[in-house]
Amino acid sequence: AAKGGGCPACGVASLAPGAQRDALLALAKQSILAKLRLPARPSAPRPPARGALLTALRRMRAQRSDAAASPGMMLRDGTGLQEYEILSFAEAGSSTPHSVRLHFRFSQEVAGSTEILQATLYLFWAAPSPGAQPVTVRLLQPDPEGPNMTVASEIRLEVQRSGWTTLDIGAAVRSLFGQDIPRFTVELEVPEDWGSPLPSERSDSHWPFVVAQARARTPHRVHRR
Amino acid sequence: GVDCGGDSRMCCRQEFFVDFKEIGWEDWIIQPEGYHMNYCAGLCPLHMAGAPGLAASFHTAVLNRIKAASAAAAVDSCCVPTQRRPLSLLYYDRDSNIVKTDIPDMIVDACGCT
Repeated sequence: AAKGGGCPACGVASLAPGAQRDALLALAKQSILAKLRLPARPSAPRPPARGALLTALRRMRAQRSDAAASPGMMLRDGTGLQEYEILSFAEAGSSTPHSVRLHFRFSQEVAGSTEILQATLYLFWAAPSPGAQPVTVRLLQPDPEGPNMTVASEIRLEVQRSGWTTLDIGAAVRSLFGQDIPRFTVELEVPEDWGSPLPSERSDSHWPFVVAQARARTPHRVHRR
Repeated sequence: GVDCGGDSRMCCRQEFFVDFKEIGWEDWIIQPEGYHMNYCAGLCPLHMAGAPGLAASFHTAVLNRIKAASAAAAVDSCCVPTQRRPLSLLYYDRDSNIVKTDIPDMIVDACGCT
């Protein structure tokens, strides 16, 4: 260990080779976790189903090439600040014959140190019958004062046929990132005769997901005169 | 920059690769398979201080000339990274979301004397 707070690698050179390697591996772990603002490595993750992941990556690539083609594409100014792209799959919540709730959760480490640039919700409709069908999508956030949830926004859609729909939820997620528990719920309400608006299994490649772009917050610069 | 090798004692870049499988992190770090945690090591005697083309701003170069001129103030300069690049990571966070980020200045590509 470096004496007197010197550079972390300073004391390594004087160690025996085996101990030196261990010290460097420990230093690498500490350095990566510190830069990811993680207190420790995450416990064993629950990876998404392969089909759902491949579909999500394809949709993201399609969205990115569409954005690149559109003249109004938001060019990311080269601020040099660390940027994040987050892919979050829904967790199924409570449901009724014609509505379902989906939970999305973001990690404290990212939510607490970044600002949201963009967030998009991807939903797949398996419309059973032709013709326009009214669907309501509500964004619910935990109420800081109690166990209930508050409606952050409500969007009514006319779904003409089966397929993917994307919704810009940047504003709702931005407000959410300022809260203690960065998570929100999407409630889907469909006509009575539609049945559940969700694919039957989470392993289905049409499982809903959110893609968010975030950037490290600019460190507060104190200007002294 | 110079890569360390053999019995070189002068300022150079020491390569050091951390294999995520070796440290048991391959389950939560999806890409890459490891991290090149290279570091700078070696001596920076006075005559190498501020040699042109190394990490020296004009101020540092002038300071080194002053040091070189007055032996009494002779102090070694330091062997530091002169060129670094980001580490791109794709990993699962604590809620099993998939996160992609580029951590700036994590990989040392070259070293030199201040």
